Amino acid sequence: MFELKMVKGSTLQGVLEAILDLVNVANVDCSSEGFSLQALDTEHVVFLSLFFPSEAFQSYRCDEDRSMGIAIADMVDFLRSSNDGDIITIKATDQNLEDITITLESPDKIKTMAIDLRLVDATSQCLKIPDWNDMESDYQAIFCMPSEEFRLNCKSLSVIDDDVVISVNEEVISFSTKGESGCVNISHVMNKTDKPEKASVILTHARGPLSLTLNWRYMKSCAKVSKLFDQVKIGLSTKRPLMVECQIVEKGYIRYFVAPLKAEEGKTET
Amino acid sequence: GRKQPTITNYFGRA
Repeated sequence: MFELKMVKGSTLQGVLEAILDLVNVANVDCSSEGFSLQALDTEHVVFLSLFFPSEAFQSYRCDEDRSMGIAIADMVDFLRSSNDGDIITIKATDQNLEDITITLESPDKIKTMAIDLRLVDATSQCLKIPDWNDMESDYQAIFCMPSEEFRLNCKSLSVIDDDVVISVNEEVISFSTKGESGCVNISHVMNKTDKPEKASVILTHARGPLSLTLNWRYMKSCAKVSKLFDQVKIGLSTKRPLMVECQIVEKGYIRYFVAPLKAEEGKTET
Repeated sequence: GRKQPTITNYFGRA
């Protein structure tokens, strides 16, 4: 049996809403540790990998590992009809491998709504991605920034053009774009003090200057998810896609991987 | 025009 319980207002619904910008269905793998979800956008440019640990929920039970294709669009539609404070239960039994049941219960237990959602085939969403610990060393630069700053950057950059250059060296991280109507250049000086301020950008490591050019259209879902968290971690590499991560409690994460248009080592945009 | 690389250039199918 698989069962999780949470109070509406938790991060899950917000995350699912943002995933809808990428896909309508996603594959969910459940284990006793928590559940993971993979989603690949229709253009195959963005890949999302998330892990919600069991600790993120009020209660969580998974007796046996199972994989389920979920119609995220239908699930979100149902969750939208609930009120804040409702208790959400998602349940799958060993007797019925074709459906999951989602129940919404008002805090005073007066009203209950339930839906049986038919499982779908979402195996096309699955990619084989290496463990982050094995991949991390391929990232020449990793830094953290307040997600509000990241979101504001996403907003101001999208005004001008789709192509955005992210450049990083040991001193500065910059986001820039230029188009017919002008240009935007945002730079953040890295905070290197022992006591970083809350609003600062903190460099985890950088091995020389590096710049990535991305089509910012593909960052829409990522910018939406970052709103739900305090911090985002961004990884740049010439061998790997751009990585943007938000941390869910201690062990969980949402990681976006976005294929860049261009990756250059040894130079930064001025 | 410019070709947008896909994520499958980086990660293979499971």
